Amino acid sequence: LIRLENVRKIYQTGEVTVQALKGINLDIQKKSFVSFIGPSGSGKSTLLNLIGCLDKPTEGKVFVNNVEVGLFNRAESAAFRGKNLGFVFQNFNLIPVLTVYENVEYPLLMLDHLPLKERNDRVLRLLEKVGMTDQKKKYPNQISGGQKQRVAVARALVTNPQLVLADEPTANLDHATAFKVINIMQEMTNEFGTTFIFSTHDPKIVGEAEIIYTLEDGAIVNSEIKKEKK
Amino acid sequence: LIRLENVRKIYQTGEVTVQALKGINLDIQKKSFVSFIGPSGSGKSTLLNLIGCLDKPTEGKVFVNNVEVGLFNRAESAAFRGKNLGFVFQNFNLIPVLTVYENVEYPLLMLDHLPLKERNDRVLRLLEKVGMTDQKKKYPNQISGGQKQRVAVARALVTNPQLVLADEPTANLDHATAFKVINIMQEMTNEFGTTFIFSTHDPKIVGEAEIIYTLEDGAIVNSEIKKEKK
Ligand SMILES: Nc1ncnc2c1ncn2[C@@H]1O[C@H](COP(=O)(O)OP(=O)(O)OP(=O)(O)O)[C@@H](O)[C@H]1O
Ligand SMILES: Nc1ncnc2c1ncn2[C@@H]1O[C@H](COP(=O)(O)OP(=O)(O)OP(=O)(O)O)[C@@H](O)[C@H]1O
Ligand SMILES: [Mg+2]
Ligand SMILES: [Mg+2]
Repeated sequence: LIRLENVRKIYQTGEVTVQALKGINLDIQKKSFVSFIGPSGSGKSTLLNLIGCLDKPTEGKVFVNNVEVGLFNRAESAAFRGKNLGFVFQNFNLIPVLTVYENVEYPLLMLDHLPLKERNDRVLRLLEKVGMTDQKKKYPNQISGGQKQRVAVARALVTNPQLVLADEPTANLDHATAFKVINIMQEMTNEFGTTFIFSTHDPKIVGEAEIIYTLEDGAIVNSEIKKEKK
Repeated sequence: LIRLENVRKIYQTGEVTVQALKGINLDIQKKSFVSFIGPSGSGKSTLLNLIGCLDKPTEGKVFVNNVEVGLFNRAESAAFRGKNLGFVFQNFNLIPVLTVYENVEYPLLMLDHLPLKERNDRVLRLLEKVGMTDQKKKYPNQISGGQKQRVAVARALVTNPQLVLADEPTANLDHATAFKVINIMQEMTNEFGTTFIFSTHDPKIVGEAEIIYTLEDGAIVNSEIKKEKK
């Protein structure tokens, strides 16, 4: 499903050059629970952004479903993401002028074949699963940090994408709520064959992962295959 | 140092009334490591905002150093915070147009008795402690989530405040970096008698706390005294 060939990412800020990713090679199969771990600043978010077509590599190639996504222009990237991906951002990125309900509904508006009733059902069902039903009319600045994170998770899942990229999706959640979120994701993998790629510091998520890649200073220094795929 | 008497906080949003805090009574001594834990949405950030003079209670009184901070106007709150408090926000709240260095330096500019050399030493020392020296010329949108969090921590500590309120200060940090941050805080408590109040889901912080309050649905449902104060 995902292939990275010799991917490098370099940021230039003034006189400082940051090698955020140094020659990454990866092959990720469908229907897997993959986790990237590593120290703060090691390149996890950068890697997820490249896989998620939010950014392009400085060198090397990124393939999703055998499509080289680094060749897209901005409109093509946006269309590809809308159809195929769900993304949980490290800083949530909720739209301030939309309510919780509208934030979760938003990606569905981009898919024009979905009737209103079906859209409404999906949004409500996901809000229920993340425990945010009572808060659906509030705005992002009226909910707690962990509540924003749960809305971000719901939004990433609502289009039932084949690939979900989740950047520290449980960082602001207590134990019980974090497991609720992990369970929703496992259900989706079992029911729809969704592939989940996490960047995380949370040992609870790492514990559920089938494959764990360790990033350090922009390079993959370890990979561990943990479970048999069911 | 801190006293809360029958504190309530009610948010009104349209027709919905949220009782974020329901009659909190608290007494926190100096030089302690206090941790608030509880499910997402239970009121931790709200409580920290009240103690940190960023918000006022709907009912009840909040005393810091025997000063009733709920009576301040906005200018008085800002002045009081600048002299007495350090705050690590759940969403970091870094100033986008200032560099990492300038963000950490900022609270010192409000204290006008500090010579430039001393200011520079303090900023650099704290950046070193949180491992952000090499990044000091970057802007907030050029650093990772955990790096932003570390800058927010450094900024909260730079004025050597007698009270630090930290809202999930390790949520975005890996194990090793989180312990670095916890150690800096323990050093400050031992060296300067700083009081630390955390809102957190991180068992590492809870493990270091002397007193643990559990919040649930806006009320304190448990308090546990763990260690002897050294
Ligand atoms: N400005 C606001 N308007 C309306 N409701 C609010 C507002 N701010 C917070 N709330 C509500 O008050 C409750 C407590 O929020 P708070 O941010 O204190 O929770 P928390 O314990 O910090 O949660 P988390 O662990 O998710 O950060 C939540 O139900 C939240 O939705
Ligand atoms: N826009 C940018 N310009 C310059 N440097 C950047 C930019 N974005 C990220 N970096 C740098 O690239 C490196 C990797 O960043 P990245 O956000 O991928 O780390 P991370 O592993 O997600 O960290 P964390 O666990 O703290 O979220 C960091 O050193 C960061 O400072
Ligand atoms: Mg990151
Ligand atoms: Mg909070």
